[in-house]
Amino acid sequence: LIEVSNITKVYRVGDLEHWVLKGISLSIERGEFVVIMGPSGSGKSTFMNILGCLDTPTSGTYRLEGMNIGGLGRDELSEIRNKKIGFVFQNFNLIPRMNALENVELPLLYNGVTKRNRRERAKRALELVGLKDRESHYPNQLSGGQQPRVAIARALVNNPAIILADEPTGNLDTASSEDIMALFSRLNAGGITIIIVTHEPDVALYGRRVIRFRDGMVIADERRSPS
Amino acid sequence: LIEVSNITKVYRVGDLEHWVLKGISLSIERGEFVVIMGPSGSGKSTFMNILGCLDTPTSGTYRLEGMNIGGLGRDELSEIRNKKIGFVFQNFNLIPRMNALENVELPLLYNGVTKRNRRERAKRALELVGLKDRESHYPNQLSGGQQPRVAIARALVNNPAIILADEPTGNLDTASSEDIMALFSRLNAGGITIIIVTHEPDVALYGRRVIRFRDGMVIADERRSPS
Ligand SMILES: Nc1ncnc2c1ncn2[C@@H]1O[C@H](COP(=O)(O)OP(=O)(O)OP(=O)(O)O)[C@@H](O)[C@H]1O
Ligand SMILES: Nc1ncnc2c1ncn2[C@@H]1O[C@H](COP(=O)(O)OP(=O)(O)OP(=O)(O)O)[C@@H](O)[C@H]1O
Ligand SMILES: [Mg+2]
Ligand SMILES: [Mg+2]
Repeated sequence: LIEVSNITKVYRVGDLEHWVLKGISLSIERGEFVVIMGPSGSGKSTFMNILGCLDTPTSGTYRLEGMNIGGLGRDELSEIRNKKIGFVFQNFNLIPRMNALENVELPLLYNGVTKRNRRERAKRALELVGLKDRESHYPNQLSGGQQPRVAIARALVNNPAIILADEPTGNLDTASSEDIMALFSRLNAGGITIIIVTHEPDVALYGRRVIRFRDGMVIADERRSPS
Repeated sequence: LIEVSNITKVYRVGDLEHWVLKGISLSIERGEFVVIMGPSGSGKSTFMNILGCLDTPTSGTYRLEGMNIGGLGRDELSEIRNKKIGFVFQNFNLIPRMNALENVELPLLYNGVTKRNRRERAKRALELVGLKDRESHYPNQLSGGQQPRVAIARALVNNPAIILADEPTGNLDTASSEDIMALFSRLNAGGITIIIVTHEPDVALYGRRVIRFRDGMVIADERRSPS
């Protein structure tokens, strides 16, 4: 499903060159439940943005379902992002002028879903993450643990083939955290490929494979035997 | 130092009235290390914003160092915020157009510190949180675990009497998290009053008093015997 080969990412800040990804090569099969861990600044979000077709590597190739992503134009990338991938950003990226329901409906606009259907599906997604009674709240009227859940609902609403979640539970209390991870487990049991970045060992337990980053490189890649 | 009496906060969304704080009464002495916990949406950030003089209650009184905050004008509030309180926001509130160093210098501008002194103190604060080599990075060039640390550095740079930190470690890996909590412990040992909202039991262990919120009320308030 996902195949990356020698992915690098270099930033220039002032006259300093900073190699954030130093050559990542790995593949992820359909249906996997992968957890990515590693210290702050080790390149996890940068890698996720490349997987999510939101950023391009400095060098290396990324194949998604066999297609070389580097060769695609803007419209094709946009189509892939909206149809195949649900992304939960580390900072949620909610649109301030839309309420929770409208934020969750957003991916459905790209797919020509009728207005009534959008409303229904967005409501159901919000219900799945425990925010049924917060539909009309705007992001600044939501708590720090409610905003990520709106972002999670938005990532699910399109039934994407792949969910990329960057620290989805960082701001959640234990109960909400367990609910969200159980939800991801159910989605994975239904065939959705899940890739989650987390700092929390409890969250990592839900995955069947743990990839560890350090200083822009993968230093460990272990599959867990089913428990 | 801090005395709140029957603090309420009510929001209206549409024609629904939502009591986010239902009558909070408690006092916090100088030099305490207080941890606030509770489920998502239970009112913790709302309470912290009132303590930090960033928001006003719907009813009830808040005395800070004996002064009734409700009676103060905008300039007086602004002065108190900048001189006495260091605030780490749940969403960091970094200024996108300023780099890390400039963001950290900001509170010092209010205090008439010379430009050279500001630079020195901001550099030292960034060093304390492990971000010495990220000074010239802008917020969107920082990782999810680096941004909160800039916010923490900014909250410390003025040597405030009180530090209010809303989920300061939510996005930090274990190592950074321990460094930050050790830093808060040292500051507390030096006399600074610390009030931290957290979801993490490990972080709560650093406090000597745990106040638990639920549905806008305090349901527990326990002092820990020194271990
Ligand atoms: N401006 C607002 N208008 C309407 N409702 C609001 C507003 N701000 C917050 N709320 C609501 O108040 C409740 C409490 O919010 P608050 O941010 O204090 O929770 P919290 O305890 O900090 O939660 P978390 O742990 O998720 O950060 C939430 O249910 C939220 O939806
Ligand atoms: N646009 C950019 N320009 C310059 N440097 C950047 C940029 N984006 C990220 N960086 C740097 O790249 C490094 C890796 O960032 P990244 O966000 O991938 O880390 P991370 O592993 O997700 O960390 P965290 O766990 O803190 O979220 C960081 O040191 C950061 O400062
Ligand atoms: Mg990150
Ligand atoms: Mg909060």
